[in-house]
Amino acid sequence: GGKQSTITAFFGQF
Amino acid sequence: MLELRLVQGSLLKKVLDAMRELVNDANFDCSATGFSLQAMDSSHVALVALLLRSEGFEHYRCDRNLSMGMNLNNMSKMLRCAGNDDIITIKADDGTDSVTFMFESPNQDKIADFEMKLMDIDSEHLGIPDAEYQAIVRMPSSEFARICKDLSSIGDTVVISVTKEGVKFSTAGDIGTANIVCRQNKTVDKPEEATIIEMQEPVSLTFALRYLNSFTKATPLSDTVTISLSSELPVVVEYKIAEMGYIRYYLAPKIEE
Repeated sequence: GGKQSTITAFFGQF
Repeated sequence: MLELRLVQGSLLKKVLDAMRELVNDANFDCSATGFSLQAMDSSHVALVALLLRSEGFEHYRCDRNLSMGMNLNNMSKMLRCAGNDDIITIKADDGTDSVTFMFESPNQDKIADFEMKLMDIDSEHLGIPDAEYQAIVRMPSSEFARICKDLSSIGDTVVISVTKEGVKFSTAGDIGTANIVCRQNKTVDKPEEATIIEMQEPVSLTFALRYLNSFTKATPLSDTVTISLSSELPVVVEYKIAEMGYIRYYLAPKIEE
């Protein structure tokens, strides 16, 4: 099913 | 000083039920705009964003921006003590380490207050960029919940594909495979029963069903759900909260190794 990515890989820290 | 009075108190109970499987502790942010929250699950795979706009409250007083760290299970334990028809008021004073939930029965014959300790929570606040999505699917929330539940009995992941034919949910597991296709259907008696697909270009993404099933805990908040998909972006699963705002879930896709 592929490798699980994370939200932080897409959205930058404020 | 903070004082938020919500006539439809049961809504707050539903909001908590929609988040506590995913998030243990979170900061609730209070500002002139409204009562909001942004939190990730412990593995940083999913993010939940809640907004209850100030206009949706019968009374909304927030003298200055305030961030209140709460354990969602403890908050839920307290809110469960409110009757479904109760009016709920959230109160906090500046500089205190507690929040008070006041429950009033509709005919004012019972008034309860529950004080809960606040926590210090280190949370990352992420900037969510505005994105153009390749496909946006709106469908009945109960239908989406049913699909996620059914597919999770077959497999662990779902491939969501949008083409001009419709939206396809596919899974595979040890016992076999399953495909569910929902076609656009605008010719229904009630608008909330429609399935509407806005597609700029075809898109196909893979997600862990466990998280999508957690998102469907928000089903009691809205008759419809909106699923926004773009390749290389987390999916957005949005439940609008009538007259108040929304709860949005972002889920990072599974990527081919």
